[in-house]
Amino acid sequence: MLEARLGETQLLKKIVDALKEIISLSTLDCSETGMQLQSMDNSHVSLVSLSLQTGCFEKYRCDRNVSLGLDLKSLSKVVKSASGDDSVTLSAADKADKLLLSFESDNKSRTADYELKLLNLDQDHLGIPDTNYACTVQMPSSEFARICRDMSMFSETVVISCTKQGIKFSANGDLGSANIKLAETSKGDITIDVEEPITQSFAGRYLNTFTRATPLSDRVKICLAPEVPLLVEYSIEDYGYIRYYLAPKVDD
Amino acid sequence: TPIQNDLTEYFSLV
Repeated sequence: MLEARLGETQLLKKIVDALKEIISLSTLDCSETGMQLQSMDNSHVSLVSLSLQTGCFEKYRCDRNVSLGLDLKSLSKVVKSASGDDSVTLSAADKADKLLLSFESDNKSRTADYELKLLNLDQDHLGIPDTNYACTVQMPSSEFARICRDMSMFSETVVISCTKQGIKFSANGDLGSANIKLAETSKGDITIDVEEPITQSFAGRYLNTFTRATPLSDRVKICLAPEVPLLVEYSIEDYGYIRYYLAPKVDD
Repeated sequence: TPIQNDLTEYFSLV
């Protein structure tokens, strides 16, 4: 059986918020090492991968691997009903058809138990090869969210160029054009590692959706390489991550 | 205008 307790429901709320705009149904695979989830969006343009190692949890027990087919909209409704500082325990039997969520208030005076019906999902899993990225940029996640929002006012396509001098985001549309450049800073809040300069185009709508994960981490890592999808990674409390992959736009 | 590539062009099914 599975029993996993998070000290604060706030973390689960943030994770669900980071997933539900991209995917509506997904399987959460639980094993003794933690929880994993991987899904593509309906149009097969982006993929989200979530990993939570046991260190994310106050208590974690999973005797046998269990796959939980989740409707994220339903999970979101349940999680919204709890207070952020409640603790939450997820539990499921070995061949479960439901997930139990038990919320407990700080002073233990209020408990709330929910049963969520599980779905039998037949999901494709993709193998993501290890990639030696040409450019790796780390910046404050709020800065990345702001740039993605500002770019999307100008065009649905955002061009990202990365050189040793910095990373540049550009958008060209009916309104005009926008260019935002960031250089590496000495205090280390922006780091730019470039093996080889790169310029690629991406759909701004997806980049914007990825920034729903901003509350999970102060920092975001952006990795680019020729001919491979963009990787946008938010770490989760030292023991996990949410990674978004986005296929580039290519010239016709 | 650039066209959107499909992610499955890059990652294989396992």
